[in-house]
Amino acid sequence: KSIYRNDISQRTFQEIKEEIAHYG
Amino acid sequence: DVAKAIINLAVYGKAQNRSYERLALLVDTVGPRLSGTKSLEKAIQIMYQSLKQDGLENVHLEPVKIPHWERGEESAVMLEPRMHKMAILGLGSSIGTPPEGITAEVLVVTSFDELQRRAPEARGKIVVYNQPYTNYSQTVQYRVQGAVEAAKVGALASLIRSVASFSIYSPHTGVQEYQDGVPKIPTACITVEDAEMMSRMVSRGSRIVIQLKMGAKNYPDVDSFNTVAEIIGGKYPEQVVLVSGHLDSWDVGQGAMDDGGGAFISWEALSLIKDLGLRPKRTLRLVLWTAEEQGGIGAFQYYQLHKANISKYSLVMESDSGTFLPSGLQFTGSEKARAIIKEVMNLLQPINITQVFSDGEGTDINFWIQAGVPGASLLDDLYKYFSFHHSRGDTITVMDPKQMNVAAAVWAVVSYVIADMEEMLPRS
Repeated sequence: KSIYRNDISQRTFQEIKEEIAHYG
Repeated sequence: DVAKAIINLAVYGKAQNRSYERLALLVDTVGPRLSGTKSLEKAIQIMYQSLKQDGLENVHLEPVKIPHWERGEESAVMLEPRMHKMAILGLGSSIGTPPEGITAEVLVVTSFDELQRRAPEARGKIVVYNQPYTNYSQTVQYRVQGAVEAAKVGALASLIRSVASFSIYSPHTGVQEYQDGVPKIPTACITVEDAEMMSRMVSRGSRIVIQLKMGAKNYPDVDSFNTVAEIIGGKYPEQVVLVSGHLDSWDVGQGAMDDGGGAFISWEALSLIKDLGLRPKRTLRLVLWTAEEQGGIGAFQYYQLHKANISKYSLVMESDSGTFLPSGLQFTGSEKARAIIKEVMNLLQPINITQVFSDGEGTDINFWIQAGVPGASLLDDLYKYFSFHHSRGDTITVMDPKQMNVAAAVWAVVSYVIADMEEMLPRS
């Protein structure tokens, strides 16, 4: 079904949370 | 502070009520926008000009073919046990009656099961379905399949209780389907009140006769367009967050709520981001679908055309269930993606809309979601929505500018942040 290839995140969830927090 | 800036501009700032005013202008100017009609194409041309004037990028129309059905004149009169002119709305794709109409005795049932049990009684009759309203997705089956099930047992026509959570003698319309090999019979919705009245009448032993006249006609497919506008991504322009609503409506009311609200908060999301001088890393793509009401016809052709790039779609969003005060975002995707969306929704704390629910969906974006792309939609006041849905009451009077401001803020924050994050939403 999905042909999304690079589904491997380079970062931890904590880093993603911090990235999102920057928008607030 | 991007989220606060978007919220302030949309809810308290200079952009307040802009989506409402824009919508009011369109629906007052064009009116309802039924698939296949000139009004829909006029609306598409107006949107094309408006999106360009708004300074959005890559504004273009993508050609598709869509169904063309017209209602014509229609009436239903109860002749027995007393004269009673009934409000009806024929269903999309229904055939018409002969010019003299169909006059026949009525069989009232409350379910498909009861129809099966009483099949021998249905031959040569008009079947009236008085099915109770449970929720839209379950109850709509009676509108969509009522004619076929009635025709299978020899009925001449079907009249279906409007699929509505609330009624003030307001019939609702919508699309219905025929089935190969099953005779096509005319089919229309009646009001909740008349369906219940007839159910009471037959329970007292009354015989009911109705004369039904419908001038409905199906025509060959016509040309139409999906309308597209973008804010092109600054770093990963080939990657996309799609934000959408549909421009077509039924031919009753103004189609302000379904789906003018969804289409115009989606436009507003791009306008807010542009007004703030923001350019996300990925492309933010607005699509205003055509012929959604006939089953996502325009959207299916868009999917066929663009699915080769499916790996580039980080999120697909459609608002098509109201833009009253949203209670949160519906989301479909992996647990990892859901966790990220929850973090994004926390940015909306200032307007206290932070909840993430299951079942992100939309007729026009489901093709992508079923192929694995994360999908989102707004969860709204569905009781209010289905009171007006597909009825003459769907006008700008139903809409509330302040609620649209809040809905637009939610839509803009989510679409912008997902479009601007360093990585796409995970799918595993």
